[in-house]
Amino acid sequence: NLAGRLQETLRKLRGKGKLTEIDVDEALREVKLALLEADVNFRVVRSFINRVRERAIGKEVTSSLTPGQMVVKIVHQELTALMGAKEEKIRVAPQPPTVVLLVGLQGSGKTTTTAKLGRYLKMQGRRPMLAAADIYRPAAVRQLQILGEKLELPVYFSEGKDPVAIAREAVAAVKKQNCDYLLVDTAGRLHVNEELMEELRAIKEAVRPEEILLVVDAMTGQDAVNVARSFHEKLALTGLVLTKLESDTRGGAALSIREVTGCPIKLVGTGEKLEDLEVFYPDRLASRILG
Amino acid sequence: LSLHSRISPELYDELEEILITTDVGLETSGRVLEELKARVKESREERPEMVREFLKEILVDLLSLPVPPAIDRPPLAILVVGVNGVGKTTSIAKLAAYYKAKGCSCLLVAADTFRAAAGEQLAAWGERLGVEIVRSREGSDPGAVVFDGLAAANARRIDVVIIDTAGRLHTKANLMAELEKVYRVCTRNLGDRNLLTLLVLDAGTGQNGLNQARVFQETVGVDGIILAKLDGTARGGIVLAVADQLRLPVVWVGTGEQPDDLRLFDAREFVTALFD
Ligand SMILES: Nc1nc2c(ncn2[C@@H]2O[C@H](COP(=O)(O)OP(=O)(O)OP(=O)(O)O)[C@@H](O)[C@H]2O)c(=O)[nH]1
Ligand SMILES: Nc1nc2c(ncn2[C@@H]2O[C@H](COP(=O)(O)OP(=O)(O)OP(=O)(O)O)[C@@H](O)[C@H]2O)c(=O)[nH]1
Ligand SMILES: [Mg+2]
Ligand SMILES: [Mg+2]
Repeated sequence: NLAGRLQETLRKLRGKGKLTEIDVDEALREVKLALLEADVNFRVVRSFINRVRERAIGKEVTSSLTPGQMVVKIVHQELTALMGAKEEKIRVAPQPPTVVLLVGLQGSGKTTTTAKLGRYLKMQGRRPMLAAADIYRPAAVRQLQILGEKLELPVYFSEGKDPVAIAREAVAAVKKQNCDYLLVDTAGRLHVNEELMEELRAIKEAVRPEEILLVVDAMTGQDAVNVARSFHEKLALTGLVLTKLESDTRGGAALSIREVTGCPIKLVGTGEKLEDLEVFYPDRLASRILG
Repeated sequence: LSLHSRISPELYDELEEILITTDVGLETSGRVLEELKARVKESREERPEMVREFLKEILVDLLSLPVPPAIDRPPLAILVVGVNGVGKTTSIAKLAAYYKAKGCSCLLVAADTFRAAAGEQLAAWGERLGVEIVRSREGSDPGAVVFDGLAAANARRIDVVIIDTAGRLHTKANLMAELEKVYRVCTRNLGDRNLLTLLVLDAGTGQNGLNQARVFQETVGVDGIILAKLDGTARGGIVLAVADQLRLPVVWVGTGEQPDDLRLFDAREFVTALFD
């Protein structure tokens, strides 16, 4: 398998005293295949490999006593740097409430993540309220209400109102109920649906969120960059949530999105239960992607 | 595609890039390109634009797998399965609309007894489409709901009964075991029905889609695929890997969130869109 072959190539490379350009090309080819198999975007892979190659034929390797080892180190360094150097926290607004907006494609895990994040903040001593701003999907509001009840968190909804109005009213409700966080669940939508993307922009304008999190399914393929770029251009995302990461997907979409938007991955969904939400550790994903 | 004046390695690289960037995956892309090169050599073709046409033909052939005849032969039970969030429940609503429009009586079975508001979601669809639904309370055994659903469908001689199941990752052995049990309840209570097991794949899925298909096929014998969310920018190339390595046909394509956003899979149309 690819992961095994890559490990073998890198192991042989580490042992070499002197590297030829062929050695480097061969190793980088294995890295390229591993990244593509892990769903990293084709163009992101190409620019990543070029960056690594540039360093690999440079002085830091040619003047090293263990050049092979140096190249492997460079690959890991560049990957980890790409993922972001350290974990990033959920923001707190200078004045409460802190508004968090959850957005993304259909079925990515927004509603579940909204509830999970509510639980996470509650455990940290915060007082979050959830807002059900998906008026389109059948029983979407019910879904968030049921999850809110389980967590004993208030869920704001207003029958017959549009999502912008719901979000705006929820902010007023949060202040009244003395909550310090408002987590707004929105309907899944395609980044190419202009009307619905405009709706998100209108929600953003109405409630000025501190955090706008793009919720992305970790098994997303090459299209991930297109989705993330569109959402980022329209909304200026502040972070990403990767869901369903407990599956056997390698999660390369995360790398692509990070490269293209520069947005930090803040949280990871690791299951269907409300406690299955974790802080994102960049070096863990780097090793997972490389197999 | 850039214009090529002759057939060259760059031309093949460009075609490979199209396959990779549409999620066909390394293994199937590699195999298809080898087949393409062989066909070009054998035909002594020299025009670069014909190479692309050859590739399209290879892909159309690959996708032209026989569709299960049961889809047109009620009485029918359709079991819909797949990982979380791919579009199972919505696809079921679309299937109900399709069969109802053909004059079939339909019954929906809400066998997702786990997820919050799963039953409500399907019930809302049933109400909207004028199709009845069999449900039970949250947390009860999905096998029991399926048993009740099939009993009701058989007693009332319903043409098409469609069973919604909970999303589940193929990597969770206990959940796949639960699904296998649901499948057995189906096969033992069909009466004179045909059973069709359809796996829903998200068109935006990367290589993990192949793992999903493999495990679901091993567990419950998948008859065909519903490729949902093809109305996005993802091309759904994963179905080429699934056709190539598992020989599973795509039966339906989902192109939106409304009941009429479902159509029968057309290999040629799909391959043309891959190259757009
Ligand atoms: N295995 C697993 N399932 C998850 C995770 N997060 C969410 N899900 C499941 O994914 C499915 C979709 O989740 P939702 O929260 O309904 O997704 P959504 O983005 O709100 O969907 P729309 O509102 O229709 O766009 C549900 O079955 C969830 O239980 C996760 O981290 N792991
Ligand atoms: N754009 C688009 N959205 C779709 C399509 N099919 C389903 N959806 C949307 O995807 C989201 C998830 O659909 P569901 O039918 O709830 O998915 P599911 O597989 O039943 O989800 P779980 O039961 O939670 O595993 C909903 O927002 C649907 O409206 C499609 O073909 N195109
Ligand atoms: Mg939702
Ligand atoms: Mg469902």
